[in-house]
Amino acid sequence: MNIFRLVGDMSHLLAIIILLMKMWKSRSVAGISGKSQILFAIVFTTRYLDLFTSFVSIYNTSMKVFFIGTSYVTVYFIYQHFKPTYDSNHDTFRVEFLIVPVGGLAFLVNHEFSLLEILWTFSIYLESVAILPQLFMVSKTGEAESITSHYLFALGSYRALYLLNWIYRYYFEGFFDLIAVVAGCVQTILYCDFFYLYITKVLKGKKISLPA
Amino acid sequence: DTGKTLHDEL
Repeated sequence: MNIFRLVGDMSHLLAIIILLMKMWKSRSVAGISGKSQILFAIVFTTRYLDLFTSFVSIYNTSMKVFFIGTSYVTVYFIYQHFKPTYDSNHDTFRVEFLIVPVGGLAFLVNHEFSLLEILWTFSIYLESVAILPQLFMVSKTGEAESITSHYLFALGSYRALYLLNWIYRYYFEGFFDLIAVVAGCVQTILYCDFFYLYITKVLKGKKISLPA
Repeated sequence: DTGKTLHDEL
């Protein structure tokens, strides 16, 4: 465990907590894409099936359980508990355009042709694009609340920090996972436009609002 | 090789 990975994980954890707090305190899921959150629930479920087959550490296991658990709570909040506040009219990204190609790719390009490994690969590929419905929603409504921006920033930073972690692990541990690295780069690139807006607007006290 | 890949990251 190096500092980049630890801070990356903490950033991921923080993103999830920010999102849950935003929903709980405001009693609203306005501005949040339910589709992205469903994709994240699928990502965690398919990736962490190894909870049943291998043990890495108590840290690793508890984080996995937390990520899976909170992803379902989030989906429950959006589609049940705070459903009247869910803005489905603006959450219109067609997720099948992500799931089908990503599923096909995981089947074709993986480390090992086994069920668990294909599902792990699927989750890595899917995670890299899972934020697209959310980014699409922000661009469609042309705005994002500050709290939603903080959530997106923390969530995007996590994979960017993992890129540094992989550089570190390559040099100091000889560890290299091409699938994770390529997907991590794609994931981070997707956030670049948002990172720019976040730094130039949100950090200066303005909320993100895009020209119509 | 046991054919099992261990993923130690989250």
